[in-house]
Amino acid sequence: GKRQYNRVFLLGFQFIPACI
Amino acid sequence: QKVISPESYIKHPLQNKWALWFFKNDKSKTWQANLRLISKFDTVEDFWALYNHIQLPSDLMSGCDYSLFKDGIEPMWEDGRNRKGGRWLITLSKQQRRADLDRFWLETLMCLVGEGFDEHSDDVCGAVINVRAKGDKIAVWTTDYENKDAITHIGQVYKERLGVPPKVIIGYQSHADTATKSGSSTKNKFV
Repeated sequence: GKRQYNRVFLLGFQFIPACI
Repeated sequence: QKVISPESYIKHPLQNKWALWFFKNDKSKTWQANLRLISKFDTVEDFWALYNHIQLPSDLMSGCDYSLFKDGIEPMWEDGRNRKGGRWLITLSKQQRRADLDRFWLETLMCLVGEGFDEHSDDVCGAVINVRAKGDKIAVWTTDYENKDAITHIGQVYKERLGVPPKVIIGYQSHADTATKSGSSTKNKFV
């Protein structure tokens, strides 16, 4: 299926530093 | 020994890879020369890394645009995926720059990268924000102005996500009509 992300899920990652 | 769950180090992949473009109005150059690709991303984490790093639309100089398009689609009418397409257009009053512009744009970005239009997300090509003294505009571009089902679904979801009141009418216009319009307004194919 499609990788659908709602706004609450997306906003939860705004200020989490990503491991690169 | 500790086993670290992949959830803690694998970034969250998006359905599509996206490209963010920036347009700065320099009248000494051609339209295309003023358009620059900023960056591409295909994970939730990289989307925020880019978003958090760049200026908000309300801080841009008048005449500037941001465009977010699926990788491989250029943010212009001439691209093969846009040629038969059109846009849901949100026009903002001058007062809305302070109240709504940045919020609307972020919501638009999240609709795109999160595939918020369900199965009709495949019809989406991208979105554009025009920062203009006479009134800002935000639009979601879709690939085919004849795909009524996709266009109406996208329009309904988009209006709801932005929190635009039901009594406010938004219009969908084909790029062909926008390109050949004679007056200041383009006729709506859907509302």
